Formats: sequence, C-alpha cells, structure tokens
Amino acid sequence: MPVFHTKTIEGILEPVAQQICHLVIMHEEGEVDGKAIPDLTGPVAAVQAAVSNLVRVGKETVQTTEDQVMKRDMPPAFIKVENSCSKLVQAAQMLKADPYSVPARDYLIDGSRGILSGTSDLLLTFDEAEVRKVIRVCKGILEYLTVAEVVETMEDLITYTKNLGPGMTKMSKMIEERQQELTHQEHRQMLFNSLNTVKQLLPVLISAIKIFVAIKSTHSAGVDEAERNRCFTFEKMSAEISEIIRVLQLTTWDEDTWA
Amino acid sequence: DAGEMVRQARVLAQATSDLVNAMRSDAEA
Repeated sequence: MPVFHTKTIEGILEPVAQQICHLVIMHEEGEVDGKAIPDLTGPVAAVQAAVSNLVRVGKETVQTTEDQVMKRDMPPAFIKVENSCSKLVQAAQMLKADPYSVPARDYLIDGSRGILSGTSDLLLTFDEAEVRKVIRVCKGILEYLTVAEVVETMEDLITYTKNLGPGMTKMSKMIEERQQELTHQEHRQMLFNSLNTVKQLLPVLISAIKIFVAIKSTHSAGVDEAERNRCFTFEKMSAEISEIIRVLQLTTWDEDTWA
Repeated sequence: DAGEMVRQARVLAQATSDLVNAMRSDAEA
C-alpha cells in the first residue's frame, strides 16, 4: 500500500523519509554511540532557510486562498515545521559544545522527523485543497445535468449542449490529471472507469434529450418512454460523477480500513 | 501559486536530506 498519496508528494518526501528511517535504525542499534558528530551548523542553517521560505509561501497561500479548510489546517503544519527546525538549531549548538552529546543526537532525529512530518502535513493540506477544486467542478456539472429535465425545444438543446460541453471537457481534464497523480492503483482505476463511463454517456444523454424534444414537439406517441430514457441516462451519469467525487476524497488509509 | 509551495517543500526536503546525510556519513565513517 503506497505511503504517500500522490506522486508529487512521494517524489519530494520518499528519499528523505528513507534516510531518516535508516538514521533512526542506526541510532537505535547503537551504531552511532560513542561517535563524535561534527559541526552541523551549515546543514542546519540550510534547513532553517528552507523552512523560512516554505512557511512564508505557505502563509501567502493561506492569506490569498478562499478555501476555509486550508486556512484552518495549514497553520498547525507551519508550527510543527518551525518547532522541529528549532530543535535542529538547538542540537547543532549543543554539538558544537559537545560532539558526543546524546541529547543533541536525539534532538537531531526528532527535529528531522518533525520536519518530514510537518512538510507532509503541509503538502497534504495543500493537496486536499486541490482536490476540493476538482470536486467543485464536478458538482457544477452535476447541477447542470439536472437542467436536462427542462430542455423542451431544439434551441434549448443547442444552448444546453454548448454550455455542457466545455464544462465536461474541463472536468475530464482535471480528473485525468488527478488520476495520473495518484499512487494508489485501485483509486486510479476507479477514476478511469467512472470517467470513461461519463464520457460515453454524454452523447447518449444528448441524443435522448433530442428524441424527447422531437417527440414532444410533434405531439407523437412515446413521450413518456423518451422521458424515462432521458432520466435513466441522466441518473447513470450523475451516479458516476458522484462516484468520482467519492473516490477523489479517498486516501490510502480509507482503503486499508475498508480492506 | 501552486507550484511555489511544492518547490519550497522540495528545497526543504533536500536540505533535510543533506543534514541527515551529514549525520549518517560521519556516523558510518
């Protein structure tokens, strides 16, 4: 089961996570006991600068976003990263005084882990906001699909198709991009399948509306059946888009719990 | 700017990686 939710986050955090993991093992197995750790002021200063930049950009993002969940969730991650960085600075100072300091070593490991965890929280919070953008577009499509019920003339149908088309294209593009980003294979496949179904149903829906409008305008027999067919296609599309919204919000842990 | 957040996170991850490497290499040496 993938540890990181998206390829972007995985690409950023996987390498350093492995290194910290190895360091912790060395530490726990006593491989570093009795060994001097030289001056780490330089590398710690680099981390400090990077934390400062990340938090600055993060705070700018929080100030400009309209996403209230991100405004609420991101600040704790800033604090976690900043506190972890303080531990690293303190550890470097302690090591300068005593290169064999065991507490300093603990601080280094805790600080590194905290940086990793805080950065992961930041990236996940940001990623969840990106997902909410996709979901907003999906919900817009769901809403516009309901307008199919009131299309009763060919002019209405032309307008409806002109409006629905670009929205569907945008939704499809966003979902395809998201699908590529996911590390969880089952979630990718679920998104792919549902989106495929929606794409296939779109022309079917337009056709069903067209038949309904044609029969209704000529007062021919079969209006009810045409209406049922239109409703059936509309409901299938809505169900698939709702499934897409559900899957977009799944995380690896949900899958584990379900399993 | 979506990309800027990710860029800065990448820089931080690399800086942390460099720090951990500095700690590990001396320990291993």
